[in-house]
Amino acid sequence: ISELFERTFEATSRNFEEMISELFPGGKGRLRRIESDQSSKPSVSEASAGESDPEPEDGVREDSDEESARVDDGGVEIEVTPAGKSMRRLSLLSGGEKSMVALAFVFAVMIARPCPFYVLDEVEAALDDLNLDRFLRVVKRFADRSQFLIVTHQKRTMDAADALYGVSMAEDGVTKVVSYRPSQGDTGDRVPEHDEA
Amino acid sequence: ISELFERTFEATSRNFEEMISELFPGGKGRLRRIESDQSSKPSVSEASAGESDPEPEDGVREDSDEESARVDDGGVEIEVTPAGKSMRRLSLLSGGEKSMVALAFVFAVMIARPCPFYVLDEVEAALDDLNLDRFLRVVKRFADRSQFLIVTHQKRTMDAADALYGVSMAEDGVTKVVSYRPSQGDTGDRVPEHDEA
Amino acid sequence: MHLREINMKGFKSFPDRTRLTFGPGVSVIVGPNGCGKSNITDAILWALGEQSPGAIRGQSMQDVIFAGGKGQSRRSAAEVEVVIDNADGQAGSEFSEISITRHISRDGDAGYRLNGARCRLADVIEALADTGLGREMHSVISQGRVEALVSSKPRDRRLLIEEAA
Amino acid sequence: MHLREINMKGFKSFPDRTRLTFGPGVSVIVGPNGCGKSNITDAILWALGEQSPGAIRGQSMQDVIFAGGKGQSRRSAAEVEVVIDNADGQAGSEFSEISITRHISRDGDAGYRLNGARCRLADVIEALADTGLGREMHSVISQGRVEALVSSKPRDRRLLIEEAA
Ligand SMILES: Nc1ncnc2c1ncn2[C@@H]1O[C@H](COP(=O)(O)OP(=O)(O)OP(=O)(O)O)[C@@H](O)[C@H]1O
Ligand SMILES: Nc1ncnc2c1ncn2[C@@H]1O[C@H](COP(=O)(O)OP(=O)(O)OP(=O)(O)O)[C@@H](O)[C@H]1O
Ligand SMILES: [Mg+2]
Ligand SMILES: [Mg+2]
Repeated sequence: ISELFERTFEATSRNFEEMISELFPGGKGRLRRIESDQSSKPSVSEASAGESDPEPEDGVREDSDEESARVDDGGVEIEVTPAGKSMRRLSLLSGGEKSMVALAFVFAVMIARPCPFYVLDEVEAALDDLNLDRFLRVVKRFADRSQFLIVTHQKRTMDAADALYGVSMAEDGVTKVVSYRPSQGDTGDRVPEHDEA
Repeated sequence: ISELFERTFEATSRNFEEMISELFPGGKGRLRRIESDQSSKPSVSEASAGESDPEPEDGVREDSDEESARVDDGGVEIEVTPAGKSMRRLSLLSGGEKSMVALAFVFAVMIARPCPFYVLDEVEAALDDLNLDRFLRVVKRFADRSQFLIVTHQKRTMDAADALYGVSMAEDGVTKVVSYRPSQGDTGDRVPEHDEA
Repeated sequence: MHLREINMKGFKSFPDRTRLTFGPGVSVIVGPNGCGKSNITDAILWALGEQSPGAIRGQSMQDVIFAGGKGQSRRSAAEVEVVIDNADGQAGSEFSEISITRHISRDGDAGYRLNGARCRLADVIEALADTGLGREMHSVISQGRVEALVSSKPRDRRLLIEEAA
Repeated sequence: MHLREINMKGFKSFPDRTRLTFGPGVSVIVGPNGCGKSNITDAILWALGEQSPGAIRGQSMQDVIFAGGKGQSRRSAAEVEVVIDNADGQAGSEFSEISITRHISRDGDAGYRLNGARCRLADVIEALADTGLGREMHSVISQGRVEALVSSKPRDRRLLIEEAA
């Protein structure tokens, strides 16, 4: 089992580094495996002081069996350093930065093993326009591998849709799906019916 | 002590009902005091089934001293029924509805006893345009009693500002306040200096 | 493979049978606050086996049953069917579609159906494993939960990667 | 009464002395993700006596000290001063302004100053009580915390009302 996990972890970790350099231009990110006795604590990427590149926290790597067994069922730590900043605790990142790191992680796992569909409910609510465009660019790139259902109030996200579903609720507390607008290039054979069968 | 609390609770409760009818047109809301043994559980406004008006949950009110003592140091329950819906658990409300209920509560307390200033950090991120306008209308109305500092990404909130502060961060991870734009009516004597003294 | 259809009846703010059909690509759902968008997200999570009422914003699973509205009486049961298109045969099964239905009623009756036949949760999970959705359902991010991925425990993140393995 | 000035030095992403001045009315703060807007909210909360590192997104109070950036060395201390304009004499004190300063350094030295004179947290809280800000600081709603008011325990809501009493 750990052979398969090892390979998937390596792939996800490489994908994560790529995703972070795309979503945080000039920034760096990586996934790190930690020992099982550390992994039940909330994420505490140690503050690495000073302006230099964060010291890799490997320290002295003992390759003993015991060490690798503990790492085998340990957790995964996320480390991200936006451009120009020194790496610090994930908790100190801003609201928008945290959303982007989370999305980078989801996309990293997705590239390693895509799911048939993703449902993203207002995941971009904290993003500014620049980060929203970066996020939408990634979604559009992967839309041929996986389906995306996105709930949003953001106009830019609506513009990125292949199909747009308008939902409303009358005075009676009942939800109705009121409209469906395929994007201009639609062949038409995908027109869903929304019947209150 | 409970005399003062009693009066403030009554005032806040009336304010809350008014705020809810303004922020949820056609909806109803109230604050209810509950006994101390119930108030440590997270809010669980009981689902009241059916389409009729929610049954006031007073049941049989014993006016014994013991009862009133328990209510005296008990908590405060929030009940809200948006227009056309039957009252249910607060947890079932939508993201935007929860934000509006929370803001109604803050404004209700504010009317009873205004603070010198309020800092609202992206509190309107979940709101649609209609609710955002309702929120901004209330803020503008109270802006002569209390000062508001609002952090936002929403354009409509920026338009409502008396003064706008632009913040940015260069490659060095240092925040700079780059611009200040008093609203058109400004007499000019409020121009703040942002010096890196 | 993609999510082709969601059929809801008696679930949250959908008292009458409502069918939503989706194509591949990017489908975007919009509407005012409180109109029922996130209830659709909850319907998918619930149909695919979600066990925690808190994950679909209730205190108990019965909270998913339509509780009434102006001129609308409450319903006695809720049912959601999710149809996954498998025309490309990616999922292990030979069916051209995988249909998963979950129902619950106020009298406590509750259960699942896989392609029409009654089954257990374990069968649903197995069918999902073949599609790559897995148990952790990390492909559904509910409203307000995106940052939780960053503040979650390292062990939880490992589970997501393990599932993809 | 209003918040007239915030002076920061060494606090989070403000390594050098930075002064922000505000008038009454509605002041709106805008800027890209991660540029330091919520750090201003944290500066106000911290200066006025916040005791929990989690409320200002740190693991320990030392996390508020500027930790360095490209070409910027880390600082050894952080200090924030909040100046509340009391020209209308609303707050009990006879001063025309109330200045509250908090500082912390890496060697563990930490403390408060009220109108320039060293004081304890209890003195700060008393000065705030006169202004109506109170201990619960419900007038500062940090990013992502607005919905928490609705899901908070009934006892916590009572505290907010009690404070206004
Ligand atoms: N069991 C139920 N019966 C009837 N209505 C319900 C039930 N559960 C939830 N609702 C209703 O659904 C509404 C919430 O819908 P939902 O969360 O999907 O809104 P939304 O479109 O996502 O809004 P937002 O944009 O604010 O996130 C609530 O107002 C609630 O009244
Ligand atoms: N002690 C510290 N030293 C240096 N920089 C810090 C420190 N603490 C936090 N920061 C930096 O501050 C940034 C976060 O700023 P902040 O949360 O204010 O952003 P924001 O403008 O609110 O963004 P958003 O719009 O995404 O909410 C982080 O990127 C972090 O690097
Ligand atoms: Mg929603
Ligand atoms: Mg912020």
